[in-house]
Amino acid sequence: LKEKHKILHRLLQNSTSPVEL
Amino acid sequence: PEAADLRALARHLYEAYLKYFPLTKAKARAILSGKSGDNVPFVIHDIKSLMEGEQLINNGQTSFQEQQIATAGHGVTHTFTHCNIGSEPPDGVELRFFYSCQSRSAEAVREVTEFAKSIPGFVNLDLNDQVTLLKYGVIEVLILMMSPLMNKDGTLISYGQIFMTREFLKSLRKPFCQMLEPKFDFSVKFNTLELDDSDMALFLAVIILSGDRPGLLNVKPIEQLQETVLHSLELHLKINHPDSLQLFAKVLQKMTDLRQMVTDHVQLIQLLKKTEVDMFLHPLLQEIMKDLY
Repeated sequence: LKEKHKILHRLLQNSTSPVEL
Repeated sequence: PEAADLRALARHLYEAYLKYFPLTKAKARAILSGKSGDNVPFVIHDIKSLMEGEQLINNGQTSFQEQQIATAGHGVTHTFTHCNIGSEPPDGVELRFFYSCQSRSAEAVREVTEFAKSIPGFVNLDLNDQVTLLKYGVIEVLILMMSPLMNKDGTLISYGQIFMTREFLKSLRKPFCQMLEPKFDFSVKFNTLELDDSDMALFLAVIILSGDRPGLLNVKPIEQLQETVLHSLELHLKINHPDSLQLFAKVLQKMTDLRQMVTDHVQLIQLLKKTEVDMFLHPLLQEIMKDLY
């Protein structure tokens, strides 16, 4: 599924602004 | 101790909400009620004021628009940089406005993604399931988040800088005029529940963590996460709205309306793709809507 949703996948993997849990 | 954990979760999600969503309900309601000091929105009520409003936005936010395009990926720069005032005849107004909405929606998807990542446990879910939860949840969240911006007469757009009247939106040609009417009807009813931003943060997390989305690989951990957030929401509503009876149940019932609105919205977009020769759908929104329902 992630192959068909490359931008969404990239947004999920992007570590520029994650909240530290 | 358990209640303390649920309160901590509510606080955590509220903080994440404030971090990722620039226009809160508190700010939006202040603008709509004229209590925001100098922050008076420009009103779009006809074609002339639409042109003026577009100019206002284009003058102030070029770099922001470029940023949105960079976020969106490849192949969209040409189309979106041509959405400027005066570059098209007035009959292209609907499509031009539609492109602006798409740009803002793509940016909002990014905000919702960051918010989802802040839900404790979300990033530990199977990555495919994270994609599925966002694919199916994000439009519901975006529609829900329009409610604080709306009243019966119109809606704030462009981060609260502009108020667009409902009558003007209804005057656009079909099917553009049909796109926001159901959202106004929903919002007017939803706003009577008088949820605040801290309630909204928990409700958004509940929507995102829906274990019945098609194609999920590992439902159990999602349902466990949602159950915790649901407990937190129930407790939070009792404390935050002690006099509002059955508010928790009333809020959850709205999830059915949201799903129906997404189905109708996606159908309208499919119709637009067939009928508008010049229509271009943002790659991120294309990804989300493809094979959705």
